[in-house]
Amino acid sequence: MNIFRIGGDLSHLISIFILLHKMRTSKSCIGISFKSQVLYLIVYVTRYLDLLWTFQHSTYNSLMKIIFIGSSAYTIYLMLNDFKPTHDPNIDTFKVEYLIGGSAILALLFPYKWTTSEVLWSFSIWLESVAILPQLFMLQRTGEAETITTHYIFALGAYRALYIPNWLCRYLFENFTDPIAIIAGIIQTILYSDFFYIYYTK
Amino acid sequence: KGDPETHDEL
Repeated sequence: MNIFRIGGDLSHLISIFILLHKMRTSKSCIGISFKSQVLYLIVYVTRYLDLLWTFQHSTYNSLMKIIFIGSSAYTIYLMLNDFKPTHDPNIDTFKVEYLIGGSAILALLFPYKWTTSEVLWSFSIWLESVAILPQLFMLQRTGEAETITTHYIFALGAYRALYIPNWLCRYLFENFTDPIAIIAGIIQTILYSDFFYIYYTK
Repeated sequence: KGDPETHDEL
C-alpha cells in the first residue's frame, strides 16, 4: 500500500469525523445535504457487500468498510432523529433520480463481469463519483457555508483525488489497472475541482 | 492482482 492510498483513506476517515463532530457540537445538520448522505450509504452498502465473503482477506479493508457503512448509517440516523428539526428539505432539492439512474445504466452496460456483486460494485463506483452533487448544489443555493462544512467537503474530495496518484503508482509498480475506478475517480475529482479552487482562494 | 472478483481498494 502506498502513501497516496493511505493518505486518501485517512482523508476519508477525517471527513467522517469532521461531519459527525460538526453535527454533535452544533446539535444541528444545517448545511448538510441529506440526499448526499443517503447516496453515500447506498454507495457503501452496494460496494462493501463483499465484506460477507472477503472479510478474512484484509483486516484493514474490512475494518474501514465497517466504519464507512456504520458512520454513514449513523449520520443518517442523526439527521432523521436527533437533528431532524434543523434539516430543511426545501433547499435540498437536487434530482438524485438521474444520478442513481445514470449510475445504474453505466453499471449494467460496462461491469467487469455480469454478476450481481460486480454490477453493484460498478454501480457504487459511478454513484460515488456524483454523490456529492446534491451537497454542492445546496452549498451553491445557500451561498454561505460554515467553515466546518467546507472542511468536510474538502477532506471527502481529497480522498478520491489522492487515489489518482495511488493508481498511477500501482500501474507503474504493480501493473495494476482498474479502468472503472480510475475513470470514475477522475470524474469525481473534476466535480470537486471547482470547490477545491474556491477552498484554496477564499 | 487485478482480479475483478477481489477489489482490494475502498
